[in-house]
Amino acid sequence: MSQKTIAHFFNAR
Amino acid sequence: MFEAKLIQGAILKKILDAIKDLVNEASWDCSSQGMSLQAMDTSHVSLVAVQMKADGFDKYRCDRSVTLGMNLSSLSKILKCAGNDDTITLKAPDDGDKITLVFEAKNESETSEYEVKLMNLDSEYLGIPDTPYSVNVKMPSHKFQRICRDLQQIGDAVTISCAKDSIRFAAKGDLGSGTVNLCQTASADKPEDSVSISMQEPIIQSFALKYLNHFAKATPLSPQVSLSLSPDVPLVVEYSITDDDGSDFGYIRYYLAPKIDE
Repeated sequence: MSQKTIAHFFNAR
Repeated sequence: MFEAKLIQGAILKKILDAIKDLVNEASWDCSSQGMSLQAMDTSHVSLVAVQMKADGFDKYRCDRSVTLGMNLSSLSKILKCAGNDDTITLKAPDDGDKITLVFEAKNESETSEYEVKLMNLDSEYLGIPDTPYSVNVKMPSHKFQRICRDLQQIGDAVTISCAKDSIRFAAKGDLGSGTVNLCQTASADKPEDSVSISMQEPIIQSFALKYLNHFAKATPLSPQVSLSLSPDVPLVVEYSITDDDGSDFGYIRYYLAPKIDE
């Protein structure tokens, strides 16, 4: 299993 | 001028204890609404968001919005100098390069004053979508802390699954495996001891325990913790912040990116 970063899910605003 | 006074200074001490090991540096955004902070951990796997509402403070003045960037371990060290019963006042002039903290002991004539240097930080803000979750679980915060601590002895990751009216935490590793199953409780006399599960669809998702154990450092802030999960989106772990009277003061929310099969 791979660990995603949080920015993979939430876009920079 | 920014000035915020908190008679229950222990709340601020607990908030710093809950974030200082996860995030090194962060900016507090202070506005007439209150103080808030959003920061990623150094490996960018998790995000913490803190909100303290202006009306939760005993005195709050913010003439214009200010951003107070600081080293959180420095702030935490200074807050360790405040007693648990102390009143804490934060003060920052509009264009200063430091924040002043004043600690006043109850019923004593002693006050102490500390200054912390401010920093200019390039903070990256992430937009968090406001979406409904497949599963919402509320459970005693000490129980969540215990489960995360116990399962980290078994493995690095926990698989959280939810079906019908129970939630299951499972870990496996070289020495074997462990699972903890929690069922929804009937409405208890003590609401802080209850487990409530609201499920739109069954879910199974894995997360790194290292981060969950960091999040559990917020346990002293709230008797209950709320977990929100949906397939392939970050887990939300929320502790509401209330004062001794039970008034809503704000929250700490942690977001943790899932581990995904590829």
